[in-house]
Amino acid sequence: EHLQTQHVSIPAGSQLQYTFPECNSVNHQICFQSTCPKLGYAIQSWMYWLVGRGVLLEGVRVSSGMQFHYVLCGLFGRNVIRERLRDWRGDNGMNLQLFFYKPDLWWPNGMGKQSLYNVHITIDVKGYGESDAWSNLFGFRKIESHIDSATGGRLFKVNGQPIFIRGGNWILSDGLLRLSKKRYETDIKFHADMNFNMIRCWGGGLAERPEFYHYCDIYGLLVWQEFWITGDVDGRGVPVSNPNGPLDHDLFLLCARDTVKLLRNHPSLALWVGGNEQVPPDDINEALKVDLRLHPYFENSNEISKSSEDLS
Amino acid sequence: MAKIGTTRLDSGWLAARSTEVSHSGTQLTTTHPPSGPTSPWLNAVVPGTANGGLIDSVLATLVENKVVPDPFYGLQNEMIIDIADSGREYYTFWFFTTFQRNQHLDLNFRGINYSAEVYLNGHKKVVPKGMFRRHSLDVTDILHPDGQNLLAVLVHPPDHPGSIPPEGGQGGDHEIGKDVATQYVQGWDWMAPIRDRNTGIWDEVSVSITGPVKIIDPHLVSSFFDDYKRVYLHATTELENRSSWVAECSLNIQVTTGVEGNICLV
Repeated sequence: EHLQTQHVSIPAGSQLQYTFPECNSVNHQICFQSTCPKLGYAIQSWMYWLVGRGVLLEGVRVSSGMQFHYVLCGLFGRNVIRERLRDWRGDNGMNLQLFFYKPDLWWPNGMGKQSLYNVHITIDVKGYGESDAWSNLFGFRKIESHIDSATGGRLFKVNGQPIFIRGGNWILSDGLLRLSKKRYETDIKFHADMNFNMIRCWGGGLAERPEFYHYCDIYGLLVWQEFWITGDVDGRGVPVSNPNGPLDHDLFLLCARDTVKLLRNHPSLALWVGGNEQVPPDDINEALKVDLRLHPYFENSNEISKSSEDLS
Repeated sequence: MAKIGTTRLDSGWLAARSTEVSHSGTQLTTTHPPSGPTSPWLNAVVPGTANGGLIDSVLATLVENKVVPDPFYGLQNEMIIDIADSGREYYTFWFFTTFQRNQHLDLNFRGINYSAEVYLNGHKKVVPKGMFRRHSLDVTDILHPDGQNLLAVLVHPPDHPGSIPPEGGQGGDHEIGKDVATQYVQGWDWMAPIRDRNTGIWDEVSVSITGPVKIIDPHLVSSFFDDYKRVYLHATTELENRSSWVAECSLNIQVTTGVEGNICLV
């Protein structure tokens, strides 16, 4: 399994953001690939093929990746390699990660298994011992969607496979908010049994709870989650009211950001939507788009994976 | 030393209408704690009970204690006074409980509708407005050394509960839209209005014990290459050092596959 430990020094009374660094083999692989992509990719593929047939041990592949790196340094000079690597990394510092070879992917209901991994993060403080721990189920999946110019509808892909969305509307579990895990599990399994693969959480209800998302992770229901804007109440109802949404836009964005942090690690979370039958006020909508855009690093990485797909 | 981790406060909660309680929050959590479910105090519906429910809205507690009829049957909702007619005070409620702890401790509310004042052992902390936000209060300094702590929470309804026109309609008079709260509570074509607009501690309450350094909101993202053969997991987290010295830490991440069937990891 994957285990990594990093040393972190945190000044007194302060708060910082920390990203786990990559394992070396990735470093070398990427640099190799970025230095001479066609040769690099061909050799990579060949090695994966050997690993896939059990001829080559994964560890050997990784270390040979590192050997390649040293050979390249010899051929092209360390600075060139370092330069290429820095180019690849970009200045967003987001290029740090744990490496998995052919992990079990998470699939929506009806497309495959909902494979989940336990991610466990702990922090030990020198002179104290274990200070805090956090764990979460995590599913490896890539969800893409775009508006189809021909039909105007939104098309979804999961792990590169197009998916026909069969979904249902969800208001909430109980009108008086008597929420329970048992009821969430029953309701969500029911949707899976009805052969649905998406649940849309209506903007006049709740930002659903981690228990709701947990069972959507388990049963493979993608979730379309709306923020708290509805056409009827926010500018399109009878009488027309609140054309500029809630009074306190900063409070709305604070709640939206905290909700995203609460729910963002669930593999079932597929789409954030501004509201029901209404676009939020411009300042809120723009802020949400900025907050929820794909991090620039992943834009770059799509380029790399695209180039490798082109190559393949 | 108690083990680090999070514990739900899911037992022994009491609730009472604020206009029927003469004591202040400081008195409730020092000299005059309620002794049990005797008037005006009721047993509050709590998380982790048989139905696994979370602490609910005020109305759910009143229904549970049969103070009001269940609004989901017949026209019984018409027999419950609406907040527009009763005023916000009528649905402003105290929630009270006790817990044992004396460590680096955070008191966590995963959802309060709509704002609240928290009293712990006589000390007051204000919980700001907003239904869809978490609150984590560092209460380490105000815990009782003997571990017996008294907690009282005064929960206020949304600022704009609105009123329900005779013809009903989608979202009543739409006033609730001025707040950052769920909007169906003013009634919709498929739903009668909720009389208290779901005021209350509507999601989990817990206490978490940590050492000097706390992990906050890790973010996990995966990226894919080579047709999903080569996959990377990016993990970012916030770390808070609440001690008065530099903390030298080992930060560990472990990823294990979920075990299936009757296989167990040793």
